[in-house]
Order: sequence, then structure tokens, then C-alpha cells
Amino acid sequence: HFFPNVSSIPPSLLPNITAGAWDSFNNLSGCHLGQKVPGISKLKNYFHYFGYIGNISKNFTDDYDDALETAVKNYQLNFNLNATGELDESTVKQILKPRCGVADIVNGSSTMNSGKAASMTGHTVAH
Amino acid sequence: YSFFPGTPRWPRSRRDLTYAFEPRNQLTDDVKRVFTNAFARWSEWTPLTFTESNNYNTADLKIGFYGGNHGDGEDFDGVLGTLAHAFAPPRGLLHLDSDETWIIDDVFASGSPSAMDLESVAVHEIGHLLGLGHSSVEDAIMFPTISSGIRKVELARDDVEGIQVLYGTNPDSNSTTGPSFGEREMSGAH
Repeated sequence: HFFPNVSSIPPSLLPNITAGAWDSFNNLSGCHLGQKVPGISKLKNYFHYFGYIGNISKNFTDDYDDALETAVKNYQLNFNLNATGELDESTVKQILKPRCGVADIVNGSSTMNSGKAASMTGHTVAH
Repeated sequence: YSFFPGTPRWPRSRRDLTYAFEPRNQLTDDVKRVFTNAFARWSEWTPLTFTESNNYNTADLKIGFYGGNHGDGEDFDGVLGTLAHAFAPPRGLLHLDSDETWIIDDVFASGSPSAMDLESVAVHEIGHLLGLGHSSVEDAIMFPTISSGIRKVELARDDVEGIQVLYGTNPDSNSTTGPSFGEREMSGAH
């Protein structure tokens, strides 16, 4: 759908385009390690898609486990948020934003903030 | 800035790149002009040139709008979510989600929570076509997210430094520093 400006969008189209693909993540705000919440598995798929969770298994559970906490921390580092590992409001707000489909972490390495932080602590080599 | 693993880039023998649009999309000249402008943002700072070709099959860079599963293993997810993706050199594929509401002219008077500025997304994806990965610098074009109603089309210093590591500076630029960063165009309703 192409429009020269917003006012040219037909009103009949507007009600159908307000629900984003990831709106359900709103329900996960406040979740943290150790919890089991419906919808966590979908969030794990999100983090898997963008390179934050490895390709160990794509049959993700709804458990907020160590892998998810690490993924959330790395995401927070990359997006300049407090790296708490918890799904605080600002993290969820960032996750909900539309974005590029290219992964942030490719083949387990990144030179975004999380990769630099890991390199400085000796976990990996940036390049 | 970041690069893809292995730092892929277009070789020195392929710095004058051609681009073409998926013929099945039948894009208007107005839409095509958005991409012309987006390519110019990158050629301004580098020795790369970009020329539109009518031959989709032989073009270096192939641009198309697709919905859902479109055959590359990277399905689109409908409105919002992922907006587009592009592949590192030398694949040259730039795909955009045809389910989005794309604004091609004026995004400022936003009354829709899901209208996306096409040029902003195009400039970002061209960065991937040229070999840049994502950046943690929020002002950078290569920052992974963009809100609806936002227009962000000017390269930031981080983008320029990254692309010039790959390709060097624009030899036709009159100054050593290139265009100014002081008059950046970034605005929107949100």
C-alpha cells in the first residue's frame, strides 16, 4: 500500500492496520527469570529470529529460563537499555517497535554493544 | 557500526552498481524515485554509484515488495513487525513487506499509528546491501528499529564511518569531511 501522505490513506483501511505483529508482547511486561507465562515461547522465537538465542531448539517453552535472560540482557545492551535481564517496560516498548528483519547477532557474533561488552570481559572476540 | 561476519563488500571491480525493481510489483515512478533518493544518500559519501536498470535479472541490486512467505526463508509477518530485509554483498536482494502502509512523500502529519516512511527504511536496507550490519547508535540509520511516523534519512557519523571503512570516501567530494552532519533531517509526529 503506497500513499503520498497519511491523510490520503482511506479511512476504511485504518482500523485494520493498528494491530502490530508483536502486540501480544505487551502482556509480558514485568516478566523475569523463573516465571512461566503463556506467550514466552513466542518471545523466544523473536529473540531466536534476531540472533539472540542460538539454534539449539525451536520448540521453545513458556519458561523464562537462563537462555532468555541472557538474550534479554544482550538485547538491552544493544539498544542502550539497563541490562537487567528482566522484561521491564522500556524493554518491551523497544521490542514492540517495527524493525528491520536482519538479525542483530549473526552466527553468534555481533559488533553492536553486546558484542563489545562480551569481548571486553573475555567471552568472545569481536572480529 | 558493524559488519556482517567476514566483512563482505562489493569488490573494487563492481563499484558502479545497477539496481532494478521486481517487474511484477509495477511500481510507479513516484515510488521508484524514493529509492533513487535513498541510493544518493550513500553515494554522497562513497565512491559507489547507483544506476537504475530495466533488466531485473542482470541488475546487481534487486528490489521487490512481497508478503508473507516469499521464498527466501525470511517470511514477512504482516503489518508492522519486520518491515524489510536485505542481504549482504554480493547477493544484492532488498525485500520490503507489501502489507505495510508505506508513505512515499509526507510522513509528518501522521494520523496513523502504522504508516512507515519508505525512504527511511530504504536507506537502512541499502546499508545492508553494501555490507553494514546493525548499529547501537540510536541516531544512526543502521539502528535496527524505527517508529511509525518517523522520517530518518540522513546518514549519521557512525554510518559514514562504517561505510567508508568498506569503500573509502567519495573522490568527488569537495571537502575532506564530506557534507555536514549539522543539518540532519529527522523528524516525525511521534
